[in-house]
Amino acid sequence: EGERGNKDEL
Amino acid sequence: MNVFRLTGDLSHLAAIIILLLKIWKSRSCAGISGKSQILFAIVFTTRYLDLLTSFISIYNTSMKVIYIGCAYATVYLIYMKFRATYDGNHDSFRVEFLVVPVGGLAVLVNHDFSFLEILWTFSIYLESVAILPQLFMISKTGEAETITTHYLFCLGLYRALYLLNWIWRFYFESFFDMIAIVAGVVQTVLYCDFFYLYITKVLKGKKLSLPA
Repeated sequence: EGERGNKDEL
Repeated sequence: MNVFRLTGDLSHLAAIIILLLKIWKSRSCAGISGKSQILFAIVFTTRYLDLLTSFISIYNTSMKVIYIGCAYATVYLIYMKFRATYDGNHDSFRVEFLVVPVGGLAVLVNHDFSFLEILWTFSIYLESVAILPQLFMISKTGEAETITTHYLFCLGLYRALYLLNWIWRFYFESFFDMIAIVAGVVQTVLYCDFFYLYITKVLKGKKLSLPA
């Protein structure tokens, strides 16, 4: 799932 | 979270609030490109659909809700409540020349060919050019209200701060996202001539007027 590490960025 | 991303988010939030207050207090959207605001509403909608699928943090969720709410409120004020003050003649940028290529690129160049990921990629590419109708409008009218220049400065600064955030994350977390970085560089570069005018004119108390 979290392969893209910037899912926490707005 | 690092200081660059936090100040970047706060700068973005400030820009959104400044614009909303400017329109609401002056009861006028003169000099504001409604097309850019529609593009920003699309950017937030396509990027924050994960509000429905995953929870990251109170901060993340509340900021996304605020961004989406303010974006649609701004579009509402421009096209409904204060539409009499909307300067449609100067807001003439052909946004289809932005949305179509960006949509195609998002389908071709992305990290994962899934619905949400393609929409996220579309929103990243679209955001990098979403300010063009606004900058185009200012070049046509040849000037901008000072409050509008503060809005643009905060908006441009936010992605520049995100670039510093990505440098920080590359150095300390050895993480980087090429799509977000390239789009962020393009987005920030588009503000360069505005930044120059803002720093050399507005910060010296002059009005921002372009050589007609």
